[in-house]
Amino acid sequence: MFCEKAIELIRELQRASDGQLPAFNEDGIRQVLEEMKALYEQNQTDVNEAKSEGRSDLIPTIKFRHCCLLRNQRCIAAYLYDRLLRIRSLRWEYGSVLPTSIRFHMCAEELEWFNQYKKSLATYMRSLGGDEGLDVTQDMQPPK
Amino acid sequence: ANTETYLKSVALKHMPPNLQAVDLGKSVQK
Amino acid sequence: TQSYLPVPPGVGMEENFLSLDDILLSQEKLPTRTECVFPRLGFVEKTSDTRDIPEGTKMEMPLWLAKGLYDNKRRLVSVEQPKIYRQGWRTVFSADPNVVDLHKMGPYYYGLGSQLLHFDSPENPEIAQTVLQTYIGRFRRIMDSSQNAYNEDTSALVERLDVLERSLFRTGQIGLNDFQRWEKGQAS
Repeated sequence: MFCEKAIELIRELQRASDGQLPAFNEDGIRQVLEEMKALYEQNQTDVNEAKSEGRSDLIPTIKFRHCCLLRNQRCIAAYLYDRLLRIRSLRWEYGSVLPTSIRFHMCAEELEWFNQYKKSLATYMRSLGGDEGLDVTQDMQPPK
Repeated sequence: ANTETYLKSVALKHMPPNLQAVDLGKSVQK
Repeated sequence: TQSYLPVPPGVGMEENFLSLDDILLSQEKLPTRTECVFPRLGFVEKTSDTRDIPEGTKMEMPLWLAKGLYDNKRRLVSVEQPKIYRQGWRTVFSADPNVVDLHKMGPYYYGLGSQLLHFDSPENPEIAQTVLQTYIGRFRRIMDSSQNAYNEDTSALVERLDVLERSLFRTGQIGLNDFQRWEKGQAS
């Protein structure tokens, strides 16, 4: 059945409780992208045949494959986006230098995203509290 | 912008042409 | 971590595109019937002569696919209600909603029940009403148990709850634990 690999990616994240970051599943992403390529090419063939030979009976199949393409796209986007939310939370839990063990679980693009996020946050914090700025990542609990 | 760049470089640019955009407004709770 | 804020699920009949919970909910299977031939998709019967899914094939189809293919005007698939939403079970729920093991019968009883309303059926108003009244009928016990179970094994309390109810229970527990920490002067 189509989209099985895609839902596995989602289940993998759901199993990682409380915002932990599992290793980036590059192989899983690659497999989903390959399935999308195959589905798209099959649909292109059928669309051309439907147009040129009047095969309107192919429309249900084309729609079926399109649903699968959308599903794969959604799963990949949600997988990657949820990982960014976990990575973002790491800045607030660990500070700007992440433990090596966590960095190993991130792909190069995620490390880059994290660096950009740190810069955005730093720029924002510098803009607060007059000349000195304000580190809003400190004092997360109220004073006694 | 940071998030869009990330999604594009990791996945979206490898998808079929009509599926290379995701509206990040969809990440906002409805 | 407290700073991890996942995209929450949609409310009612809505789904949030990037919500992991909604994606998993939409993986739930529904009993369906194909109302036309689906050429060149024949993976259902490997031994058949054609590679088509014939018209009239009954299959368990994931919700996301059923929603994508469902169209009032151009019938590609028809969707049946799972047993738990039919008249027989609706009578059980109206008698006493607390007796049902919604984890076993679900685990997405409310979510799937809400999504079923996307498919036209004369029973939809009754399904909607049953789902709502079931939630109302079970809410009090979930709230009470989540507020009274402090620092103990809660597995027996949650084992018969559906996914939404477990989330509710968790929220109650977080509130209880936060309050206890504050009372003990551990919240600063």
